[in-house]
Amino acid sequence: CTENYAEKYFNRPEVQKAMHANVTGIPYKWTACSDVLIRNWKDSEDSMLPTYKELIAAGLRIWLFSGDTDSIVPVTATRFSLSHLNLPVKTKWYPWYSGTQVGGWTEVYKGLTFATVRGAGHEVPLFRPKEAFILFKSFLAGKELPKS
Amino acid sequence: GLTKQQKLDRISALPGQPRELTFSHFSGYVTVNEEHGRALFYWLTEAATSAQNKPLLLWLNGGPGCSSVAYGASEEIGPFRINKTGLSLYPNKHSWNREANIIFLESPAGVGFSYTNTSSNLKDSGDKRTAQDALIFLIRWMSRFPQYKFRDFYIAGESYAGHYVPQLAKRIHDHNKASSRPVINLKGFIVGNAVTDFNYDSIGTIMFWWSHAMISDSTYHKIIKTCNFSDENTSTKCNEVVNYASNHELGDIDQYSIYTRTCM
Repeated sequence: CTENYAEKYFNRPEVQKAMHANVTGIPYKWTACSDVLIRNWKDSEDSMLPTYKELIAAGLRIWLFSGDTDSIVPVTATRFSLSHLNLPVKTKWYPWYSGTQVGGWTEVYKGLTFATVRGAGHEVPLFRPKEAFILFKSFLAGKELPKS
Repeated sequence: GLTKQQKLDRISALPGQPRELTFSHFSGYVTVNEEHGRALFYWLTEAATSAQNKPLLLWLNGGPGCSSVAYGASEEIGPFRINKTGLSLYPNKHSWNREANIIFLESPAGVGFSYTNTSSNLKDSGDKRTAQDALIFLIRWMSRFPQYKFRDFYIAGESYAGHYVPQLAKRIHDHNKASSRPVINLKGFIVGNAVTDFNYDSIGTIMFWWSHAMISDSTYHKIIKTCNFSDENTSTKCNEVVNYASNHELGDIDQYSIYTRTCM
């Protein structure tokens, strides 16, 4: 329900003033998602895999993660898509740890790291904030996720 | 040492915020298209310690049409969470601004506080223009905050940002090729539960529903037999059987987190 709290907060005039927002008087309420944009979206690439190939070749650090209780873009969707990149494995599949708990599983490919986050839904840092933070720190440091 | 524009953008205090903040934050608009009057709204939360030595991260959410500050900033990685009355904020102890300076971007124009003076822009948005506007935003934003030029820069996001993030990364990469010393020092990106490939994502989703016992064997086999997700348009029969699964078998659950109660 946290989205509803945001709808209340960001529509308060004093919040908008403090954030220097809505200075032109937008003719609609602040809302988390724009239904008009969703309904009228014009171009959407069928597949991002060719872009991934190009960016991997450019040497960017690329990580994908997946909360494993999401059924909108679930872990099997991401794994199935990623498998079609045919990337060689650098570090074999292993469970990564958050303290004494399994945070999820991960595999490091050449050019891309994939990790799951156990018990997290679509918004991973909402459901598993500590584990998401570990993931982020490892990503920034360019290190593999902790094995213990 | 703030410039005049930075002072104008600086947030002195947010209504209901926790008393003491150890970081600075800024928000405001950057025009990305003068002709149509498109301007994007950003919210920068600087790192809690040693901001000048920490990298810069841009966060985008999904949708399309939902990359607003409701999600990444207020529910997930931002320094504040909003309480249920919508009147006060409380700190997020796992905020990502412990490790990086973070910009949340409401994108494209028409989302959140971001706006356009050309109403038809709300009906002709798409991936390409979103990426182009985001690139222009970044270039202009870095002119406003030159201390972030050449800083290690990363992009993050979730869901439909599986399109936005790599598309923006590619735009930056192409833009940087033309420069001997690129201002946007893009190092990489990280995306969660990302929309990646319509065909494979769709098959993987049906597999998840079945393997997590959310749909029956019979419905699973019907979907696999009926649907060809590699087709540009899904067939009526396919839609019918997927709708049956959604309406009669998945039940009244939160599909974004299958073991969580739905919001009443």
